Formats: sequence, C-alpha cells, structure tokens
Amino acid sequence: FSNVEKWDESTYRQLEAALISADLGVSVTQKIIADIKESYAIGEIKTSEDIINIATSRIKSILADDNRPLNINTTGPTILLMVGVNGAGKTTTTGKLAYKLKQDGKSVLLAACDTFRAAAIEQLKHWGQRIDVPVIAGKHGSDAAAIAYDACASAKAKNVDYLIIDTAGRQHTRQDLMEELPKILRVIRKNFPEAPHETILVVDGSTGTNALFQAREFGKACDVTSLAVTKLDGSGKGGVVVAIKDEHTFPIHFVGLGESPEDLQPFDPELYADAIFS
Amino acid sequence: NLSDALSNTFKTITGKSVLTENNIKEAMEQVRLALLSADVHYDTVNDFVGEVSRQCLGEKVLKSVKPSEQVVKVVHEELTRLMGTEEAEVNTSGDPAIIMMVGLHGAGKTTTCAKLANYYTGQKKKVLLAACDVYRPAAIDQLEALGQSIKVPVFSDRSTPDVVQIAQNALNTAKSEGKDLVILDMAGRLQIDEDMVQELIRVKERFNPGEILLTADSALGQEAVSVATHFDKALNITGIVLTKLDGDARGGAALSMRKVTGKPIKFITSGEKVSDLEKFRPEGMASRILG
Ligand SMILES: Nc1nc2c(ncn2[C@@H]2O[C@H](COP(=O)(O)OP(=O)(O)OP(=O)(O)O)[C@@H](O)[C@H]2O)c(=O)[nH]1
Ligand SMILES: Nc1nc2c(ncn2[C@@H]2O[C@H](COP(=O)(O)OP(=O)(O)OP(=O)(O)O)[C@@H](O)[C@H]2O)c(=O)[nH]1
Ligand SMILES: [Mg+2]
Ligand SMILES: [Mg+2]
Repeated sequence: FSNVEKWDESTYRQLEAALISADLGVSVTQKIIADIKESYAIGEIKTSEDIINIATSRIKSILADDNRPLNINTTGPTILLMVGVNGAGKTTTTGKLAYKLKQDGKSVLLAACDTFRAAAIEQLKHWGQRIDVPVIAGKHGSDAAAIAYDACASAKAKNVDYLIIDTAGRQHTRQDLMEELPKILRVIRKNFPEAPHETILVVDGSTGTNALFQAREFGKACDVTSLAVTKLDGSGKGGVVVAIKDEHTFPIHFVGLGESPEDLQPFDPELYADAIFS
Repeated sequence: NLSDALSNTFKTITGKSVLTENNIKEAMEQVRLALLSADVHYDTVNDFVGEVSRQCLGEKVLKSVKPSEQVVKVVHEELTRLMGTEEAEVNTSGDPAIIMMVGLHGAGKTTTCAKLANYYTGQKKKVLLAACDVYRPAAIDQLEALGQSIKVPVFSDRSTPDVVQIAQNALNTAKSEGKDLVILDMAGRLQIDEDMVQELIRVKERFNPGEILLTADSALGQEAVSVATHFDKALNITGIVLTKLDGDARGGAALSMRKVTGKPIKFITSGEKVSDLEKFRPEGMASRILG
C-alpha cells in the first residue's frame, strides 16, 4: 500500500479487496472507501499517511462506538438470553460465559431452553457438570417458554447473580420459530420486568453478509442488545460485525476463540480492527 | 437487484447496436457487486466477470430482447454451467460403502448424516451410522437420538478417544451385520487445524471412503475458498453438501468452493427435519446467488 500522494484507483481497489476479503461486505466497504476519498478530497488526510492505517482507524471507531459494558442488574439476578441461527455457537458460548462469571466469583444458573434439537439439553447439562453450574431443564419436546419461566422463578428464589438462557437455533426466515422469541421474553418478564438485561445475538465468525440480516431480523423479533462473535480462532476475520455495528448501536461483548471453557474474551475494537488487515 | 441495475446501465442502448467494451465494463461492475453481495469470493468474482465479459463482447443486441436481459442471461447460464451440468453421482459401492462427513463446526454434519441415512434407507439400503465425534459434548448422544428417530442403528463407543478404532469397529460391525452403507460422523474442525485435519487423513487412508463430503453452511463468507481448498488438498473430497438453505443467505460460497475445487455439490439441506435433504440442482442455486 502506498502513501496518499501516490493513491490512485488501484490503491482503492487493493483496499476494497482487503475489506471484502475480511467479510465487511460491499455496502460498508464502499462507505469506508467513499469516506476516505472524501477526506482526501477536502485535504483532511496528510500526504504521508498510509491508507491501511486510515481504514483501520475508521473501522476502530465504528467498532468502538456504543461499546458499553454488560448491563448488570443491581437489584437481583442478571438475566442473559442467548439467540441466533443454527450452529452459531450459542450453547458453547453459554458454557464459556458461565465459566467466566464463576471465575469472577459469581453464582450462575443455566436454562436449557432448546427443547427441540436432538441432545441439546444433554449438551448444556454436560457443560453444567463440567464447570459445576446447575442447569434448569425439562423434557425434550416441552415448551421452551415454560422452562424459561421455571428458570426465572428458580433464579429469583435462589437469588443467583446470573441466569443465562440458552435457546434453540433458528433461521430468521422461519416466522413460526421467530415468534417463539417474544413469547420467551414475555414469560421472563413475569418474574423480571426489566429482563433480559442482555439479549445476546451469537454470530459465527465465518459467516458472510447474512449475519447483517440476522442482526436485523433477530433485532426486530426480540430486541437484541448485544453481540457475541464465535469461532474467531478460525481463518475468518469476522468483518461482518463492522457492517452490523455501522447499522445498529448495540455493543459487541464477547468473542469466542475455541471450544474450551476459557476460550472467551471480551471484545476489543483495537485488536479486532488490526486483525482485519493482518 | 441485478436486472434493475443492468436496465439502468443499458437504458441508452437500442436494438441496432452491438454490446461494446464500454457498456460491458459498466454492466460487469454491476455483476461484480451483485456477486460480492452474495458472498462469492473476491477472486472468484473477478475470474467469473472476466469470463462473462468475454462472452458478452460483440454480442449483437437482439431487437426483441433488452440488453440488460441478455447480459443477465449470459450471467445466469455461466453460473449454472459452473454449478455443475448433470446431477452428481454418489458412490454407494463398497462392502460396505462408506460416506465420511467433514467440515467446520456447526455446519450441519451430524444432522446431515441422519438425513443421508434416512435417504438411503428409503432406497432399501441397510445403513449404519458411526459416531466418530469424540470431542463435542453430547455429540454421540445427538447422533444416537437422531438414529433412534429414524430407526437406523448407530455405532458408538464412549470408552475410547481413538477415532480410527471407533471407525474400524463400526465397519467390522457393518460387515458382520450385512450393512450396505456406513456413514461416519466426524467432529467439526478448523481447516487450519493441522492435527485435526491429520485425523481425517488417517481415517481416509485406513478406510478409503467412497465419498468424502465437505459439509458447508450456505451462509459461509469469504473463507469458503480457504475452507474448501484445505479440506480438498488434504482429503481429495468427492463432493460438497450445502446446508441451511431455508435461511436467506444467497450462498455465493457454493460458487467459490465449486470453482476452486472442481468438486460437485451433491446435496443441499433446507431445514432441520430428516426429510429436508435434496439432490443438488445447479439451476436453482444460480438463481439464488444472483438474487
Ligand atoms: N473453534 C471454535 N468452535 C466453536 C466456538 N464456539 C462454538 N464452537 C463449536 O461450534 C459447534 C456448534 O456450537 P454450539 O454451541 O452447539 O452451537 P449452537 O448455536 O448452540 O447450535 P444449535 O443450538 O444447534 O443452533 C460446536 O462444535 C462447538 O464446539 C469457537 O469459538 N471456536
Ligand atoms: N435450519 C436449518 N438448520 C440446520 C440445517 N442443517 C443442520 N441444521 C442445524 O444446524 C445446527 C448444527 O447442526 P449439527 O448437525 O449439529 O452440525 P455439525 O456440523 O455436526 O456440528 P459440529 O459437530 O459441532 O461440528 C443444528 O441446530 C441443526 O439442527 C438446515 O439445513 N437448516
Ligand atoms: Mg445450542
Ligand atoms: Mg456434529
């Protein structure tokens, strides 16, 4: 990449290739490039600058915007709801999050509200046993909202610090499945009117532009307030979150970097933006 | 969408002209953006656009057809051609035949194993599922539960982490019970995880499966090329299964993976029910990618 005085169409093409290859998607890539061209045209960019550094700092500011900490309940259990498409990493992230909170000295309860998929309840119970966290579960095929209700009642009675509710994977194109989400919200609010304190959309770090559609649709259905990006130990850069952050204000709280309990990190916009170009 | 974008590009062209380099260039930029928005890999798009550009150049603008429609037709035909022209064969020969399912975490391998087991049971084959994922919590439980729901037996062994041994014992069981087909459900893994890829190579070299199917999420982004290339180089995959087509991902990863490996897409899945499995149709995928 060259300094500004030598920037030409091929410089912008190279930047475009880097951003698209990192899964930022066409729209936000064009926006970033247009912004840079504009800044250059009005003399805002010094001729000694590197276009990569400029682009990185633009991305950092998109990612750092509204990056508030996790919303914690100060008068009772903090309720976290995990949602997202099939296979994104919700159950695993639930386990990792519970582990981290426990390490922080908090009391945690888990709710197995994926009552649909084969062995989903067993999978979460397995995690619960591994990290020594109790799991509220019912029978396979029972009503997910009913389990959520029981879990909230239990969280209230035990006054745990955190209740994390794991839900079934679903495609946002399935209206019937998406309608289950507001139902779960209503049921949670019977015991905790202010909950969920976070509704976390779990996104697979290797997903392309579809993650933006997931953010939109899940956002509409159950008012997503937070993002977790998984599988960033893979080759994917997870650039689609730049597109998501550009369009939505909710923070990215966690990144998943593997399959073990300790493979969860808080989101760092600086590291994330740098990694896009590495 | 692409048709509208192209209509705009060509609004000054009439039935007497020939598609020239300049108006092709502008049209191809629209095609490029459409394919990138569909998650087709950056390099794959450039190759594709180069090829389509050559095909469009000098084409007479037909009096009865809008130039934009002509370009869409060339693009659609080239996409369909790249997706594969005839229905891909599945190798079910062998005593027993072996299908090995590989791919990234959460792609849909375990679920697809059950769907394939159900599909071939419907074709009067005796199928045995083999639970070779010793890593993921309750993976064996998952395959066993699926097997029960479709009344297909599942071979599992919770006493050993040795995947080759589990596969061997599954095959021995299959032979002694006269099974026609064994489907090996492998754990999800990163294509860049050399140790885990090595595990797949060991299984392949020992048992020589007639089918090694890379299972990929249709929402996979730009990593599709890296994923497909790594798995293909390591295993010489025989085909690809594309999953979660009931979502609204355009599925450009399918084009990238097909182009970079040359391997056929054999099946698609579009739901969580056991019946949500179909043989791949190239024409349908081309339309979906174009949006
Ligand atoms: N390498 C890696 N694998 C992950 C990560 N997070 C989850 N996985 C794996 O991804 C696969 C799917 O994870 P799950 O937690 O079952 O995903 P899910 O969203 O609960 O799936 P459904 O409930 O079926 O929709 C499993 O093999 C996990 O071990 C991660 O950060 N890195
Ligand atoms: N909507 C939809 N969901 C699917 C499809 N195929 C699989 N799934 C779901 O995707 C999730 C992951 O499927 P699995 O079969 O567990 O994926 P896997 O590749 O075996 O995952 P790992 O073993 O962890 O690597 C589950 O919730 C499945 O029910 C599909 O075609 N459509
Ligand atoms: Mg789950
Ligand atoms: Mg599996």
